[in-house]
Amino acid sequence: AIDETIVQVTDSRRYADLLGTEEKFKIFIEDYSKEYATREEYLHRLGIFAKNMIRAVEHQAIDPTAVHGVTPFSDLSEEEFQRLYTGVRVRPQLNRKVQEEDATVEGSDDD
Amino acid sequence: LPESFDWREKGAVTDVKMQGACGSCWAFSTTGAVEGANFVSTGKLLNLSEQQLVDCDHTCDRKDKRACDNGCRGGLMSNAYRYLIEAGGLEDEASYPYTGKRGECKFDPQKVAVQVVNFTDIPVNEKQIAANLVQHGPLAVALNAVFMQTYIGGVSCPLICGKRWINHGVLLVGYGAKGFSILRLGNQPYWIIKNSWGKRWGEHGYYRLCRGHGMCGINTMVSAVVTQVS
Repeated sequence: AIDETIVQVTDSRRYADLLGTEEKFKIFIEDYSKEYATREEYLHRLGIFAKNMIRAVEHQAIDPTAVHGVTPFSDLSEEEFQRLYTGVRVRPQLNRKVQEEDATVEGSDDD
Repeated sequence: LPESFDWREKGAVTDVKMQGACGSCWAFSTTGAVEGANFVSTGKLLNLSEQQLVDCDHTCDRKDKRACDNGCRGGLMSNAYRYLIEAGGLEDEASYPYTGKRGECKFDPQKVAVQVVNFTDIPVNEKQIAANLVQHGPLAVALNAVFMQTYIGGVSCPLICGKRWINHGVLLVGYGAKGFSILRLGNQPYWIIKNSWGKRWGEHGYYRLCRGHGMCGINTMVSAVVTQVS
């Protein structure tokens, strides 16, 4: 029976259900000894995990010679992953340098 | 230049390390380059301290005073070299072990294991990068890590990977001549990259990336370092 007074407003469960991901998530938790303090945190991480499975499929399509899938970072959002596991502070002049290089490449593409 | 080259086979690369949930990749990239340069000049491989950089290095870029080394919140390898030249050197891992958190600076100049005397930026040309790699040892590089979150193995050769959004410091340790790429219709040369996310990530902690296309900005922030020979 569906309780019409309670409406699902987040999409995390939908993603999880679409892919049948919860079993994979449980294996991921076991493999990487992950612990989540509350049920809410578990569901939140499950939602992120499901989205990352979709990202892995997208990455696999764009990058077919590599293998993409579940990694130790599959329960992190892209923003969390960048904040916690990367950390190079790019100089503004570097971005300009790359932009100039891009322009040169495009300009020389005569034939 | 040799067709393929790998500093790991020559004993110039320490075991894969784990930065943990701390944006200290810049420190690992720096120590990797210093470890390699020290090996090239002395023949000895030392395991050097990232924690010293995380705790003690607050150096800012000369042109952009906002780009400062800031422990787990990020930094730049070129800033770290300047810090090491000014501080007098780098302790080894055993005397200043990694904790994964920024703490009080406990650098002891008496315990310096390696001194840095100079460093240089390498041009964006990937043949020049290969030549410098062979000559100077493993090189500190930075790249756009967007594909690395889901990477498990193989040669990564994405059709699109932004060169402008460089956010991760790693270590270039070698290159190979032939890694098969469907998209590029044949065997493609690749870089061998040491990461700092532990051995359970990627190919036992390593990443292989297409060579010759400036892939993910790999050619834009490359540096080599020279250490003191006593």
